[in-house]
Amino acid sequence: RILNRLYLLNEISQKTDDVYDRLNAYLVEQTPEYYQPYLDARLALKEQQSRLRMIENKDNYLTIENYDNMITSFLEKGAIVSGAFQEGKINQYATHLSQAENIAQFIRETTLELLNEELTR
Amino acid sequence: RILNRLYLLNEISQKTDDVYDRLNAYLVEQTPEYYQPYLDARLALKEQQSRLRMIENKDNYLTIENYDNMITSFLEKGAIVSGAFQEGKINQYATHLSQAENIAQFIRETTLELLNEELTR
Amino acid sequence: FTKPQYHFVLIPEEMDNPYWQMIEQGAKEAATKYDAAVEYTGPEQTDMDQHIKVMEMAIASKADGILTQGLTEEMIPVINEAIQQGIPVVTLDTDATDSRRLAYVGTDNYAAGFLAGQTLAKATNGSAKVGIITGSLQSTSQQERVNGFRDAVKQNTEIEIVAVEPSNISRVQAADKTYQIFTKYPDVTAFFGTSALDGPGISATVQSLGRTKDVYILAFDTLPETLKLIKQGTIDATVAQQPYEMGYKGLELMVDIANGENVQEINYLEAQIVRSSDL
Amino acid sequence: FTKPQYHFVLIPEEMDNPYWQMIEQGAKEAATKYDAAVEYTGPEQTDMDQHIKVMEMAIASKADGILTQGLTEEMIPVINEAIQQGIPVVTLDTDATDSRRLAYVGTDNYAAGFLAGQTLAKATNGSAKVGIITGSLQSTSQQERVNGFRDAVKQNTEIEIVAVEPSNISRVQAADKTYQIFTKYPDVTAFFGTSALDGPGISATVQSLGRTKDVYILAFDTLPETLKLIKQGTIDATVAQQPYEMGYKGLELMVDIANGENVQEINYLEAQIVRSSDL
Ligand SMILES: O[C@@H]1[C@@H](O)[C@H](O)OC[C@H]1O
Ligand SMILES: O[C@@H]1[C@@H](O)[C@H](O)OC[C@H]1O
Repeated sequence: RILNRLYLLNEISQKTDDVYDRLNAYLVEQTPEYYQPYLDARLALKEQQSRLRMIENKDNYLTIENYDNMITSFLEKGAIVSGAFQEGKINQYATHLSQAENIAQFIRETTLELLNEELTR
Repeated sequence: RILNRLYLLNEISQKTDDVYDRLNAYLVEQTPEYYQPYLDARLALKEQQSRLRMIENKDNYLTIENYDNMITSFLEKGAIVSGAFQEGKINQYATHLSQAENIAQFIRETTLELLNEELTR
Repeated sequence: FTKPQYHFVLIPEEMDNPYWQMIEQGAKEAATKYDAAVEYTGPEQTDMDQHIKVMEMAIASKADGILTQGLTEEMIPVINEAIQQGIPVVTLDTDATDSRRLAYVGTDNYAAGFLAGQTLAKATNGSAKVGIITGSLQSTSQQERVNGFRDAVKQNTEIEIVAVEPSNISRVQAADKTYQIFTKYPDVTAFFGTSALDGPGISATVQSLGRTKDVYILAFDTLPETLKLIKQGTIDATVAQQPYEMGYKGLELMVDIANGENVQEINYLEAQIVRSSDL
Repeated sequence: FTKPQYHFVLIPEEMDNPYWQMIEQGAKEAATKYDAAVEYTGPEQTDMDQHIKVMEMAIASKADGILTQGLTEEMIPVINEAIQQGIPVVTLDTDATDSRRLAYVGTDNYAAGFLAGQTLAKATNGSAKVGIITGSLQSTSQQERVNGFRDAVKQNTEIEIVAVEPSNISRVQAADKTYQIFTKYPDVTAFFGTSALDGPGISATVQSLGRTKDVYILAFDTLPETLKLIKQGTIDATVAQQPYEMGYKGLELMVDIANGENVQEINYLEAQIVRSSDL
């Protein structure tokens, strides 16, 4: 039903922000206490990502494919950030963090696009 | 009911884009044939604006107030654009058109914020 | 439903521009033939920052290939980023020769400008004051057209290019800049518009000033409105490109690339002059 | 529910910065008292483009008043635009003296920097190699603090400022820049941090290098973590501002302005030195 689809889209947007915020917190605080919540947030986002098939249809499948791949790209970028950070490569992690932030913004915009599509069918 | 509130928010975002697109079309085509659809789109947006009370509550009233005023600012800007254009003040209308576009983007972002708020209550 | 094998993205300079919609049409028809999907997405009006952002979105979306206008050198880093991430890039209409794009399909823009210069020199018996309206002073293809035109007319000592003004590929701005040229050079006798909507913009001003009879207008492309203005005699001639074929062939090349095949790097589509006698 | 009489907007340099959250707290408590609502909104991390965008949103939202950091000259046009549209602006923490803002509430930043310089000179018996970590090289308030400090120490021929490095008001970057200064000037004997998180960042590096005993650290502000480090003896002293009062008084002034009253333009809140003996 439509409300479930809307909630899923909203959850993905929220979980994306959550991953980004926890990654930032880990970078600032630099302690294992902040790393685990970041890993948990990633897992939560992946769970929502795996449910995308429930809203795919013949009209939005290209956008859903983009969305799915953006989430994967975002998670890949986050892994690069935390890896570069743990190796002390400060110059690299800042660049990839900025890219992760861009992709999070793309995810937000695509969420709105998909919400619009749901609400106007 | 929640779906009605979501549809209203979505309508406002869509109508805002509609007003902007029709204003642009009028500026490009420069004929009365394109001015009337622009005026019609403005009216349609105002009708949706007047229904904002249905989604206002004690938690979102500040955001609703901002949203309401952004729509008014957007419509005011559009009127300045078409006025400057009709008077041949090309330099002015381009500046105000750019500002109208900015406000339309603010309206989209606030729409998403309100949609998020609805979906997470 | 079944999904197509490939998911490509086509990014125009300007989504609403009728010229780019012809490219879209060609690409989408090829897509149907080759079991691919091609999204048409980009700036609604020409905007470099938006263009780069849409490229970045296509990269983050892991598109199977990107067809894009090459526009200016600012595009090079993001084209190279796509290639770096394993996403093939084919340029259409405007090349980015210093990038890692795999192929280009479109007009040889310098040659087309040269042809335009030859055409105008002949039509004006080698004597004219020329105003040029160009889509963008930064766009590589627009620069090449102006350069080709200059080189073709430079041997005619009686042909003077009095101004080169940008239109932002917009009809309204083309009309405004034409008006400004008339204001500054009332004795201008010819105009050359180097992007698709320049001709219609030029002709709107020439008509409103009652100068149709004594001003020669050479446009670009074969938009329906341009062809109509040629039949009427308002525009004298146009440089015809092949946008539908750009889209079609560009998509074919992309499918070949996605299938692992080598492709020819430069794929010119010939431009030619069209006059009312051709219609 | 009933709506408050006024709807103001408070835009910090950085929403997540604990110093700015103290300003928020003061403003919100004053708002409760004066039947106003104040939104706290802005960049999550310091970002000029975002700051200006949030100002533009507040203008488009027709806020009853805007309280904002003045940050740099780039803010002047958008502050003036708010005033032009009848929206009063009061600056907090950092003034924008060349704008049309109506009032400023905050520290006299030059004087605070001067006081810091005097303090460090005295604590080091007039002999030190000093590294300065500053929030931003562009922020007006940060520049004034460094200038005040310079002026206070310049009569001490044995005090040398060996470096001034920006931290982007971030603890992580303050720590990194401190490390870089140690690398380049291993004989540095003192650090001065001019924004709230610089002191904690400096002390993290000084501690990790085992230099706590022989390096004097003068911080800024009284964040709980800074006070804790002072009690431990890691940080020697700090320049205490009054952020809660900035927020509270700023909101009071804004209510007066919204009620049509004149207000005093410059409203300094005194800064003073805090050491472990004060705790
Ligand atoms: O690059 C394009 C050009 O080839 C055409 O002539 O006009 C429109 C432009 O966008
Ligand atoms: O401007 C602020 C400054 O006053 C404080 O010291 O540190 C944080 C800054 O944002």
